[in-house]
Amino acid sequence: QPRGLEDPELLARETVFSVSEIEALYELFKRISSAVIDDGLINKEEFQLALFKINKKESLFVDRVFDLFDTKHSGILGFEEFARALSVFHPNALVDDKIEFSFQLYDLKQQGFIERQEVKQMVVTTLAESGMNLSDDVIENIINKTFEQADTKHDGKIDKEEWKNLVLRHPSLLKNMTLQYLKDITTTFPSFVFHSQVDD
Amino acid sequence: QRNSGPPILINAFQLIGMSSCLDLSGFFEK
Repeated sequence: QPRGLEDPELLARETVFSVSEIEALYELFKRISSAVIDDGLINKEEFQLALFKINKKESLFVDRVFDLFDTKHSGILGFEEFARALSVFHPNALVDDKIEFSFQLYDLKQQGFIERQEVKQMVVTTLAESGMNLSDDVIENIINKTFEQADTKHDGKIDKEEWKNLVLRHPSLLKNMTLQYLKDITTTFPSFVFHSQVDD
Repeated sequence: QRNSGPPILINAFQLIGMSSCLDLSGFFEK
């Protein structure tokens, strides 16, 4: 059952968003969750349309990111899950939270480490989705160099500690974990003031 | 003499980041 915006103050305490930002984020949530079925929840199709702009039926990353948002494993997103996950993408979110989320994202099989075969699968998917054509030799070369940088324990996989060390040395690897415009949420959705549940 | 080609400058995760990027920018356009 859709429950809407129940406790904006609690969500504001537990995320990087202020109460006003939570209420403005709810305006965005209503827009996304009514795109296909107006039920106050975001299904995978609405998620894909809003956050990835791709119409393909299946996408490795849409599925993986959706699963990470869907912490209650219900196959559908409520506002609380949406707000908590997007909080990690806020410019003010803790770097450690971004590192953790990105590790989970790339640990496709959820084994606690990123293995070479997963990296290759993600590279091949990315190249296919962006229409780039690289030979298998070049792809293998890119992956070899990446593991030379990341796999400091030389066991053929990247664990969380190695991932953390890699992204701290190469912060640009976390670029996709920050959405700068989330800072503008209240000015983009000013109508939240008409539905506000809290006093100034 | 063997030509090993240009050095690889891109990390696999930089590449993957292109596909795994969320994009809500359309909702924020003024």
